Amino acid sequence: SHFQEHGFLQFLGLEKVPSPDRFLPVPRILRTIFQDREAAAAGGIPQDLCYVKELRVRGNLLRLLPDQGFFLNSQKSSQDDSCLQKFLYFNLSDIKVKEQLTMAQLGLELGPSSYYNLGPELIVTLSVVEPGGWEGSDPKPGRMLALHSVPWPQGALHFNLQDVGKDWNSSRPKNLGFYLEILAKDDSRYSGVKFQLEDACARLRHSLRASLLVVTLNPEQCHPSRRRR
Amino acid sequence: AAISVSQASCKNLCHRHQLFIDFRDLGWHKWIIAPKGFMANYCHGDCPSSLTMYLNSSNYAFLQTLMHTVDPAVPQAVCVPTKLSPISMLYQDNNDNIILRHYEDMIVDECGCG
Repeated sequence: SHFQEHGFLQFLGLEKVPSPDRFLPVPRILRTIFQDREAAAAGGIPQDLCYVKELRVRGNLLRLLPDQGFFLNSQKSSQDDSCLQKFLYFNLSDIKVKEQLTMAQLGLELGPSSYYNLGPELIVTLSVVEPGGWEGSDPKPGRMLALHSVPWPQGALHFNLQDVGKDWNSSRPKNLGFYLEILAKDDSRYSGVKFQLEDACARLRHSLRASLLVVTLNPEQCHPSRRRR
Repeated sequence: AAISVSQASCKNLCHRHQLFIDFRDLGWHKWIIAPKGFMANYCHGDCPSSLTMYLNSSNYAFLQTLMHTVDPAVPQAVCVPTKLSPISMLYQDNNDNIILRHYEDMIVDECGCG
């Protein structure tokens, strides 16, 4: 029985039986896609299994990769307006060689939205860290990917990383690193109440969650889409 | 033309039977987030020579049945799935990746002799 199970799991694309310590929360987008597909199957509605209509991309496998990075400069000076700096690290080694990356979206969860938690406006900067640029020394920011100004608190932020997808398909790195910096914009409303700003940043450090949603397409399981006449 | 088959033997003819696969029974509930299980079904029943052409059979099954009547060493057609459909599964792997994936041929929709 165990031998048969192993064979079947390999057929499903799994090396061995997963045994996660605990279930992590499933983001709404994945639940929505799953529920839509389940409803379509129950209703007998034909589905294109190689197109994710909710994300408008081709692909037959969706993965949500957790951030395995770490905070930087925890002993920073209290003079600057930097709220936090974090190295975001994603392990892509589970993506098979056959798979083509069709979408990569970084999600940042800044914490629950609440009227009572209103705080300063934030400047969120995301930069690439070149592969290997985090080995042996603190990661340094490279090419900037995005700069967002967001009112506090914003809930979730999403960054579409199209360039990263193109690079990944050509060079196939086993991991991806990003440099995230969040600044608390200086605001006259907060002058003289620096401790509130520090509280807000401490809360943000506690609640910040990052994840990378990647969609891949296995050409062996998906034929090329028909070209429009 | 009407086929004279008794009600009792009809029950034994090849057709789809309900089978609910509960992932808890397999211990897979520890890594599959959704669904908790699904109606997979299965095929079971006889494929008698006289009825092969009526039981959603493939052309090959029909020929195999004819050959069986000529040479009993050729096995009779058997009851197999003739139409299958996929399911989606949402699960978590050992690296804490959450994965949403389609799996083909997981639900038996129709059965026939093949």
